[in-house]
Amino acid sequence: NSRQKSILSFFQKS
Amino acid sequence: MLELRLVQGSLLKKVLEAIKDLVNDANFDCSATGFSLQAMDSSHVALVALLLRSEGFEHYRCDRNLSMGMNLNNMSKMLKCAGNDDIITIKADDGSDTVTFMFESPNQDKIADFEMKLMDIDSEHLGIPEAEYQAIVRMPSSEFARICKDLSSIGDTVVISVTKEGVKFSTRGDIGTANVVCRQNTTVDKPEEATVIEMQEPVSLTFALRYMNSFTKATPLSGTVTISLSSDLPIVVEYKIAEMGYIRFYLAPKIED
Repeated sequence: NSRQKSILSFFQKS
Repeated sequence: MLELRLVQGSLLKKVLEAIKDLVNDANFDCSATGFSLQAMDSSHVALVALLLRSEGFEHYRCDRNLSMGMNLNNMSKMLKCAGNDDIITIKADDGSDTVTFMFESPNQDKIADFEMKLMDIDSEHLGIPEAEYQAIVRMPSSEFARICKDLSSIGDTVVISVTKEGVKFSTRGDIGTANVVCRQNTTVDKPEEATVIEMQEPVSLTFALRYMNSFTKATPLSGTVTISLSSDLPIVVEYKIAEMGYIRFYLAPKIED
């Protein structure tokens, strides 16, 4: 089973 | 006041075709640097960053930084009305809630203007840190598109692995498995036909093919695509837009639980 990561867990709001 | 004249109007048409299925609404930001956009897909898995530098426009007037919220499907409908050889000018007045796209035929015998309503979009701008990637692969964009399309008929995800041997694209599904290996190949007639692999260390990551296939809609913009991979970062799939800038797609990996 694989889980899709969110882009928000890599890039922060600026 | 904003007035941007793009002689190669087909570029803007292609940009919209590349992103309209990934992102519904987005703010186009206009500054002295250029015409840019950053937007996520609705499920926050992918991010697109577009830059068309001001120097690439024949005429570029942007009196103050302006952010214009547009529905990309509607924008695409309007740009489809421009001929492939048309010059496209984007115009907006300060404080206006509309943007005008003007299309001029190459011999100036037909001029059309389409006015589109702007929208307020609450979008958060993300900071994308500079990163060193473990592997960078440059290959013909058509080849990458072909691989993504082929693999998506077998499985839903692709494992992209870079080793000394080359870059491997693998998938598995109910009917079986598939592996495509591309080796470095620089002995080609044209530079854009080369496959170049710069590897600092081996890397292997899993991604949803649905998004990869969506990114390949940018293929008409560039003969080559550059894929950057690091084990703890989203993949970057970049299409350079000649003389003007780039369109970059970032996709978060899938991880094993």
